Amino acid sequence: WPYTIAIANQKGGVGKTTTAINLAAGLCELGYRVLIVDLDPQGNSSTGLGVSARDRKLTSYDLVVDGVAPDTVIKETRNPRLSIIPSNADLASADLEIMSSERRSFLLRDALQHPRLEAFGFECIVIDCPPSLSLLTVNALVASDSLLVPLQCEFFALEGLSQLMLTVRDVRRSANPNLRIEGIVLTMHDVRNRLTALVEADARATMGELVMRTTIPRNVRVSEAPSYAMSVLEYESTSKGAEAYRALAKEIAARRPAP
Amino acid sequence: WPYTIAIANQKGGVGKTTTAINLAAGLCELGYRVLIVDLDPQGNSSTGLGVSARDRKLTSYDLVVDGVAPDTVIKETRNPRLSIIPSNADLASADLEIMSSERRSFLLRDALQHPRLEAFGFECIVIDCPPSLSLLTVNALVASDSLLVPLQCEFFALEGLSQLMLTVRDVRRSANPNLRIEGIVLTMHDVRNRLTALVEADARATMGELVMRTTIPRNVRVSEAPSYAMSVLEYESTSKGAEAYRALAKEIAARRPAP
Ligand SMILES: Nc1ncnc2c1ncn2[C@@H]1O[C@H](COP(=O)(O)OP(=O)(O)OP(=O)(O)O)[C@@H](O)[C@H]1O
Ligand SMILES: Nc1ncnc2c1ncn2[C@@H]1O[C@H](COP(=O)(O)OP(=O)(O)OP(=O)(O)O)[C@@H](O)[C@H]1O
Ligand SMILES: [Mg+2]
Ligand SMILES: [Mg+2]
Repeated sequence: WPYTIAIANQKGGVGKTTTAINLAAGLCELGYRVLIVDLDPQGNSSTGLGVSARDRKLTSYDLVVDGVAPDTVIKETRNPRLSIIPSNADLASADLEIMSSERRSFLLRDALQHPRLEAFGFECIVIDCPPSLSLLTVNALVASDSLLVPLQCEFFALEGLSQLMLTVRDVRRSANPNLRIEGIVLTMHDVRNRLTALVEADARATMGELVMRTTIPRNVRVSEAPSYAMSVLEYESTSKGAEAYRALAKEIAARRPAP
Repeated sequence: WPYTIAIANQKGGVGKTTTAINLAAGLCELGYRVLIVDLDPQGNSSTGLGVSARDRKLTSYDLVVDGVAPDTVIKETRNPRLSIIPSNADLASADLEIMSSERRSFLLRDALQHPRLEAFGFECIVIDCPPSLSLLTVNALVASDSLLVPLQCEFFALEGLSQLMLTVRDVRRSANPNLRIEGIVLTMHDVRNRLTALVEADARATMGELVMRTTIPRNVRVSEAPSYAMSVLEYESTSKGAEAYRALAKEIAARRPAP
């Protein structure tokens, strides 16, 4: 069973997709074979890794809603160790369509436990979640070993955290008692912006050890990379953003057995 | 019937809440009496205008789901011309709860047409939407005269626009034939970032006149203001952010009769 990490936060634009793509690339550099699951109807992870619209005939929608075997929806990326299950707008109706199913919270977990996934030899799965505490996000939490929460260093950032933690508690009680918090990673960290210091101090005071040591600086190379269908590690390897995501991958990998 | 504008874009973190608060403040400066409806379970507009948790016993959830009269949920802000219907996490379950209702897309519109709203004399209503094309966002589009789309000057920005326009077309056909596009407002516009120029050129090429003349610059005062429960117009009146939102209010007001 590959180590599965959900990247979730219902606050929009905090760096979920950016973290999914670049953490996955960092884990690949360390030798892991990684699968990204794009669970956001916007399909930003899929676009950021260069999956064309043509290659999204079968997506995470078909996996979760129709129960197709995972090997039929997995796409390669430019990175030989990194694969993706892409998404598109079809996924927007998934919540409604699975609402009445008995196993509505377990559909993604069941799909990722399909025997045909084993042949790919993934050691890690990273799930990019949409900006809501919807049934899709619950599916990701039920399917995951841990949750990584990107927290933007801005005023509205801390507001939604308690709600997310309540959802985690509910998922632990009802479906996935082993779900851990991998941590909270501060994103778009900008020492020139006084809000960054406030949010960081607040987060470390209230969440303590849960806040990752690695912080991700605001770095224009990070936002440019997806327009070239690359991770920032590939696009500008010596940039501050690339170095930060490498450090994040190392910090998380240090807690796991080597690939 | 007050002129009603929905601020929507399913992409997260593009400046919906920031635009709702600061456009409303700009319209108040021009003499309009304005009501903000916070339709996002995160409640960022409510927090950004200083509505405490205590004051959110009755919220937009009660208005939409339970059909309480609007005058019981309206709260004052520091700005005498600006009021708000706040929200909190209760709203997260609204989509499921109204799903089976006959009038599920019209609930907000019905609520805002309640006769007891007339006594407040609002000339304009601004609706802050969550980052999804959910039933709540559809309710906002059905209740509105027009849609204002904040578009962040970043790579992923243009990707979701076609989906949003499809939703607008569906709402026009099924529930609100008069829904117009007020425009697309470029946010976090930063001339130092080469993506800004790309996104702006792309947006003006594909949407033409729909792109507002006013662009909103990335400006740290804008992100600091909500931590003081103020609009940026109040917090730092001569900042670039405040001037831009004043210009946006003027550009929109010029299309309307004077207050
Ligand atoms: N460290 C960073 N430095 C600069 N820009 C960044 C950084 N991280 C993310 N961004 C940019 O900020 C925007 C939001 O990031 P991203 O799309 O990853 O957030 P998200 O949480 O996935 O958004 P959504 O809620 O819509 O899914 C993107 O345009 C991205 O390129
Ligand atoms: N012009 C600007 N300059 C600097 N920062 C900005 C600007 N506009 C918005 N921000 C900041 O960017 C972040 C995202 O903005 P905001 O919360 O308004 O977006 P949103 O679209 O409402 O997000 P969500 O999708 O979560 O509802 C906030 O921290 C906000 O303070
Ligand atoms: Mg995303
Ligand atoms: Mg918002």
